[in-house]
Amino acid sequence: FVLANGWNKRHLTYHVANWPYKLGEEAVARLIGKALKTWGDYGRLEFTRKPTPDADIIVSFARGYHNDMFPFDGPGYVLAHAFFPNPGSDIAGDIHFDLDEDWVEAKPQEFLESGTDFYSVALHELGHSLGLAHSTDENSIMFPYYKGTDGTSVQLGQDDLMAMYQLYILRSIQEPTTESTRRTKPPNTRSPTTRTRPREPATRTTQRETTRLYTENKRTYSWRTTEPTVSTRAPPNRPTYTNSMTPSTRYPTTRTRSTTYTRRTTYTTPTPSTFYPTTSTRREWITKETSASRWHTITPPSRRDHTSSFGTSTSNSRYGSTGRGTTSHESSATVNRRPYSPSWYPIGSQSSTPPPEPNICQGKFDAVANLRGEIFIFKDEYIWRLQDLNRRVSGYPVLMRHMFQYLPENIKKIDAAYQRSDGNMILFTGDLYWVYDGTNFIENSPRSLMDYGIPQGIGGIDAIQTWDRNGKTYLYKGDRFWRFNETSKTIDPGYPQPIEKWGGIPSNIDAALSWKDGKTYFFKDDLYWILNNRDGITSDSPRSSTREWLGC
Amino acid sequence: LPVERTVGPPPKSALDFMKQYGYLKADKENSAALYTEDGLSEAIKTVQRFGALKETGRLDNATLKLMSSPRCGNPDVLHGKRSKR
Repeated sequence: FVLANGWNKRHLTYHVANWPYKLGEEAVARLIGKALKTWGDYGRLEFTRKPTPDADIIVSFARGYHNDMFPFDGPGYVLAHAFFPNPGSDIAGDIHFDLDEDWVEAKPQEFLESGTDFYSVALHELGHSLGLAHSTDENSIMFPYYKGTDGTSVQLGQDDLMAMYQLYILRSIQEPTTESTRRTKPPNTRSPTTRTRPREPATRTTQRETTRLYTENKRTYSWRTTEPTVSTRAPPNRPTYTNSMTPSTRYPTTRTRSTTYTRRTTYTTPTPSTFYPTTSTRREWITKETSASRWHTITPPSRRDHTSSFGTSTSNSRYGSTGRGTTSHESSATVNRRPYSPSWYPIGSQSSTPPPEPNICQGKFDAVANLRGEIFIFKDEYIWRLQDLNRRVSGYPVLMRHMFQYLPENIKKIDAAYQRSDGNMILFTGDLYWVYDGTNFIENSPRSLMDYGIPQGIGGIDAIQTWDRNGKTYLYKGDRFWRFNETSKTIDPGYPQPIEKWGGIPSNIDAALSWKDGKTYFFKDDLYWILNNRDGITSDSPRSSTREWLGC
Repeated sequence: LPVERTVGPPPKSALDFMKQYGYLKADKENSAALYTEDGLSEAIKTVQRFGALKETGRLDNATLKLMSSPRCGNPDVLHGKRSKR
C-alpha cells in the first residue's frame, strides 16, 4: 500500500451535497455511511453526517468540468476521484463522482448486468479521502481499476487493513481517542505474527505499550508496537511524523507473517501535495476559475459556513424553515460569485406524494430560462432540462423543489425565470421574486417586484429575458414590456412599450428565452417565435415548440 | 452546476495515460523524445503491476485494454514517487 497524509483527528464529519436522481439521497447517504464505517472500524475513526457543507469530507456528483482541473469524461473510463487529507486545503477529503455514470446499488447476491456499483467505488474513493493511495494488490479495495461486482460483498483487503493500521493506529493522533489506550505490561506471549521492534532506549517520557487486536475475516493479527507519546524521535525504523503528522520519509519495513507469504513493504510517503494542488484553497480556485469561465463551471460545494458572498448572513438558517439569513441587500458586483452548491441536481422526491406531472407536450410553458448555459423549462411544479433545442437531459423532469431547495411548499408555479448578470438565478412568482445563489435564497428573498420598477398589482409578469446585445433585461406582461437596467436598477425611460414593437410577437406570452445561439425565443401555448438578436427581426411564422424543443 | 457538456475522452495515447496517472513525468513540452526505451519499459511494467498484469514491459493488448478500463481518476504513482514493492 502507499500512504499519503492522514487526518489529525479521529472524529470526522461528512456532507452529501447532491445525488443522482436514479440512486436517490437515501441510498447515497446510506452507502457512504456504510463505507465510512467499514474504514472507521479499522482506524478507530468515527464519522458524523452534516446537513451543511462545512464538513471534513464533501461527497458530490458532477459532470465534465467541475472546477477542480480534472474534468470528468462522460460515461465510462474515469468514474470518480477524491482528494487526500491535507491540513492546508479545504478541498481535502472531498470526493467527486462522475454524474454521467449509471450509478446503481448492486444487490449482494445479484450479478450486476449493467451500471456501476456505487458502493464499491465509494469505498475506494473514501480510502483516498482517508489518506490511502492506489495499491497494486488486486484484492485491495485501493486497486485502481473498477472490477464490477460479482454479487459477493465488497470488502477491504488485507493491504487496506495494514494501511489503516499504519496510518491511524501506529501513529499517535493528538485528539483524545474515544477508547482509552490500555497501559499494559507487554504480553510475554508473542503471537507468530507479532513483530518485535527493536526496543528504543527509554526516553524521557514513559513509553506507552499499545497492543491492538485486528480481526479480519476471522483471522486475527496482533502487533505489539511501541508508540512514542510525545517524543518527537521515532524508533529508527518508523516514519518520523512531524507535528503536522505528515509522513516525511520513507522506511523499509519488513513484515513477516506466519501465514502464506512474506512481503517487504516500503512505505513510500509521498510529499503532502498530491497531484491535486493542495495549497490553493477552493475559494481561490473558484475566483480564478469562475471568473475565467464563470458561466460553464461546476464548483464543488463550498465548505463555506453559509455566509453568503453577498454579505454576511447573520443567521445560518436556510430560508423558509426557520426564518431567513438576513444578508446585506446590496451585493457588490465584484464579489466573487458564490461557489455553486450542486443542490440543483435532481434529488429524490421530498414529499411523499409528488404532484402529478403535467403533459409538457401540450405546451403552455410557465417559464423558460437559460441558466448556467443550459435551458430549463418550468411547468407547474416540474422542470425539464435541455442542453440545446431538442437535446433533453436524461433523468428529467424533476420537481422544481429538488433544484431550488427551500422554495416554500405553497409555490405551485414559476411565472418567469432568468439568470442575473451576477450569476444568481431569479425566480418570479406573482408580485414577488426570489434570488437563488445555487445554495440558498439570498437578499432577503422573496422581494417585491417593485425592485424592478414594475407597478404593484399587475399580478406578476409573463416572461423575462436578458438581451446579450445590450445587457438589458426585458420584462413582459400582457401587451406591454419594460426594459430594466441591471446596473442602475431602474426601468429605462419611455417604458412600458407595446409588445407589437417586437414585430409579430403575440400578447400574453408564456415565456421568453435569450439563447447562446444569438436568438431570442418567445413561447405561447405550443408555439414559439424567433427573434434574431442582431437585427431584431422575428421569424415570419411561429413553429411548434413542443416538437422542436422537446421532441414531442 | 449545469455545464456545457465537455466530455474529455480517455487519454489519446499510452503516453498520455502514463503521464496522467503519474508513471511518467508530465513535463510541459512534448517530452516523448526524452524517454529512453528502458525508462518507458519500466513505466509500462509499473502500469502492468498496478493492473495485476504480467509485467512484460511491452504495450501488449492486455495493457492497452487496461488503459481504457473504468477506473479511479486519482494517480497510481504519486507525484513521481515510485512505490517500490
